[in-house]
Amino acid sequence: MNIFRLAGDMTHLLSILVLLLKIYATKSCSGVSRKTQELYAIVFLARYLDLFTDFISVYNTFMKIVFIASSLAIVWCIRVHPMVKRSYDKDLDTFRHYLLVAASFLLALFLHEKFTFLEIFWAFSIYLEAVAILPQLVLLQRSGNVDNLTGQYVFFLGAYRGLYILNWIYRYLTEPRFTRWIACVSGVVQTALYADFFYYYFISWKNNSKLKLPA
Amino acid sequence: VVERKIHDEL
Repeated sequence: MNIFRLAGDMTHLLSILVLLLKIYATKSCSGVSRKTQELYAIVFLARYLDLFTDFISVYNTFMKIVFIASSLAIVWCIRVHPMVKRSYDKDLDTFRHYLLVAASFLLALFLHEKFTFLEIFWAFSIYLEAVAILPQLVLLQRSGNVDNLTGQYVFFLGAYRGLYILNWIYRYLTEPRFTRWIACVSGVVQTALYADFFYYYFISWKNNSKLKLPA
Repeated sequence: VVERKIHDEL
């Protein structure tokens, strides 16, 4: 475990905490894409099927449980909690996310490290995570105005991806035979999706103004 | 020696 990986995991955790805080404090999920949250829940459930078969460390096991539980809790809030549910605007959240699920699974059937149940679901989760932010980015772009906590949520998620790339560069330089094409290529694609958002995030930060995305 | 690949990242 290097400092970039740890910082990446922590910003990932922070992004989820920011989202939970926003939903809890405002009893509202306005500006939050339920579809992106459901995709993340699927991502974690599919990737951590190895929770009971491969033990890496107490840290890994603990974080896996936290990610699964928090992603399910967020989906539960948006779908079931009476007050939060009312604030969900399904007319803004129209991305056809099932296409992402189908395409990711199809890709995983062809591109995987080994043709086993766990490995195919692992590859599927990597591909799906790479594109899971799309419904959220489209929703933000359609609504134009982004409230502070939602903006910070997406910012921390993007930071997590950027730090994972630094982690891979570090591991590539320090570990013999560090090659993970599936994770690294998908990770770079995923990070690139945030480029546009980051551009406007930094402009609003520099000008000390509210984050606005162009239509 | 073929090493079993373990996904050690989250």
